[in-house]
Amino acid sequence: MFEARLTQGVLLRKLLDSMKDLVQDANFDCSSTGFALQAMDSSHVSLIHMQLRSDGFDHFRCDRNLSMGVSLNNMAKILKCMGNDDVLTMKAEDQGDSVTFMFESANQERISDFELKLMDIDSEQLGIPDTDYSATVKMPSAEFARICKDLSTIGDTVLIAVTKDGVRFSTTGDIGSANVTVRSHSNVDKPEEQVVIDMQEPVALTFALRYLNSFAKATPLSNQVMISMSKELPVVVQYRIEDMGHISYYLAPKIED
Amino acid sequence: LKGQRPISSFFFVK
Repeated sequence: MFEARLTQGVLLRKLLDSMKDLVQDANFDCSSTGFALQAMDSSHVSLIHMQLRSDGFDHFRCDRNLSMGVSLNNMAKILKCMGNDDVLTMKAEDQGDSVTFMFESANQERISDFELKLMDIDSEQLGIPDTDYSATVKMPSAEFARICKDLSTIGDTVLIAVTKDGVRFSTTGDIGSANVTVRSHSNVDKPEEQVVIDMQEPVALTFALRYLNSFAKATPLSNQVMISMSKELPVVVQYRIEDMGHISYYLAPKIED
Repeated sequence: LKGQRPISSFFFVK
């Protein structure tokens, strides 16, 4: 038996909205540790890893490990039927072929349940090695989303270069070129607006903007985004979900010709 | 995808 109750049900809807454009079908892995998903996008260029810890839920019960295969698009459609302030409860039997989403309005006057059929999905779990990154940038997630969107009007790829002076996002295209530089700054009153650059050595890598724009769909989940880079390694774009976990996206850099 | 290694090649299969 799996049962998980989330007062802020809207959180799961935001999570689905931040994954469904990249991944069609995936397994949610339920265990006593929590509720997790790891999946590659259809072109196998990027990897999503999201994890919600069991202690972040108001109630969490998972008698035995369970892998729930779902169409993310269909699950997102169901979660769209949830009110913004609803409490969400997910339930699934150990050997069942469906998962139930129950939505309770804050005043308890409306209770609805939606059942989603599960699918068998073959997926290999990848091990992600711990890495000491050359540079890690923490910045407002909305600023990162804006930069990726703005640069997409000019080019298809972005060069992200971290130096001690700041982080520069550059692109070129048929109509011209663009650069946005963000400098580190702290703001005691508004920590969500600060930019923190932790650099061991300068690093510059090129990425497809299409993917970064998909990752930025996670912006509503967190005020800040953390971008970690090392030479010739995938970038990690991580959104921390307060008191619960994170969603992290891995994207391989473009190879120079 | 052109100019890009598959992401799985950076990780190991569990």
